[in-house]
This record gives sequence, structure tokens and C-alpha cells, in this order.
Amino acid sequence: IRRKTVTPGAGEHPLQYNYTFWYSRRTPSRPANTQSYEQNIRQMGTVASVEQFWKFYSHLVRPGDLTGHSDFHLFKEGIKPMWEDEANKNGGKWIIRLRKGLASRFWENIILAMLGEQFMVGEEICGVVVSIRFQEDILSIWNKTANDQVTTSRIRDTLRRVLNLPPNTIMEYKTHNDSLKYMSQFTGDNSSFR
Amino acid sequence: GTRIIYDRKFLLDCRNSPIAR
Repeated sequence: IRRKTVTPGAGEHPLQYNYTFWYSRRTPSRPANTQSYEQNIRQMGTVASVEQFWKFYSHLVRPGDLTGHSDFHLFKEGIKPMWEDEANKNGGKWIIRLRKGLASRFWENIILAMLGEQFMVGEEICGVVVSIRFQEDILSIWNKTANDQVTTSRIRDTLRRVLNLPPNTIMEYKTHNDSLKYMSQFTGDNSSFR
Repeated sequence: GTRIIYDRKFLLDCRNSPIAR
């Protein structure tokens, strides 16, 4: 499918990168192998400026109001929110588990930090995900190079600052390769946060 | 090249611009 190129409009503030919103929802009856995962993620739209972002975002349901097993993803245009994507395959993610009720606020804050280029790690950031689950919600930020410790530490420190996380917040880094191995061992499940 | 950096306050202020609504 050819998509129209998205560019900032007149008088708008351009973003460093274009970003695409995705939505996915797990069908409980189906095992989430790569094919079904890919069928379940939907591109919603791409933004190129701060104003386009707000216009789009303001019309979205807040993640905290989503039900069931669903995810919002905001990734740089051209990167699919899947482990298998070229930009993600050597990468990993920081994971923060959130108690219920916090997802909407943390989601907005992590997006603003990404769009505003607050992480200062060059081209390393791929995107962010908020995963709505039954007991707790999960926020994650994906980067390209899992074994680059300078980058991953800087992302962690920036997250603590921009999300204003209490010092005792547990943050876990997972490489996509490990996620893939771990999940496929049990279920053949090998895509995003499942 | 130059990097386009925006702080949180600036981004939030843009939310109220007529173009963003």
C-alpha cells in the first residue's frame, strides 16, 4: 500500500522524525505467533509536526480507558513495532510496570520526551509502547542496539527524570532476542509485548 | 545536522494553538 508522505504544514513546528501510531489488540482465542500478531497491529496515522501530533493524539482514547489486552505504539515512521523489524532486531527495551490508573499520564510524558528528543542518544530510539493488561499496565521504550550500555543507561536515566519515577521504581531491560527465545520456548509467541 | 529539541512545556503550549485542534 502506498501512503501519502506526511510533512509539516505551514506555520507548524516540525518534529525531528515522523512518527506513526499503531494499535493492537490480542484476540484471546488465538496464539500470538508472528503472523497473527502482524494481522492484529493496525497503523492509525503518521504525524510530522507538534501540531499534527496534538491533533491526532487529542482524538485518541486515553490508554487508561482501554479495556482488555491492548497496546498503543508510537514508532518512528518506517519502523514496525515488531522484534523482527530491521531496526529492532538487535535492540531491546526498558520496561516499567505501572499500577492501574497511571498509564495515561506516563504514556503522555514518555511520548513528549521522545518527540522532543530528550533522550540524546542519536538515532537509537525506535518507539514507545503502552500495554494495557489486567493486573497492571506496562510502559516500554525500544532502542536499536541492546548491547550499547552507554545508550541504554542514558535512556534509563532520562526516563527516571522525565517520568519523575520514585527512586525505588524497578526498571527492567530486555533484549528482543531474549524475549523471542523465551516466548517461543513456551508458546511460539515471538512478537511485541505479549 | 541540528537536532530539533522541544521541552515538555513548549510541547504542551503548542497543544492550545489553533492549528493543533
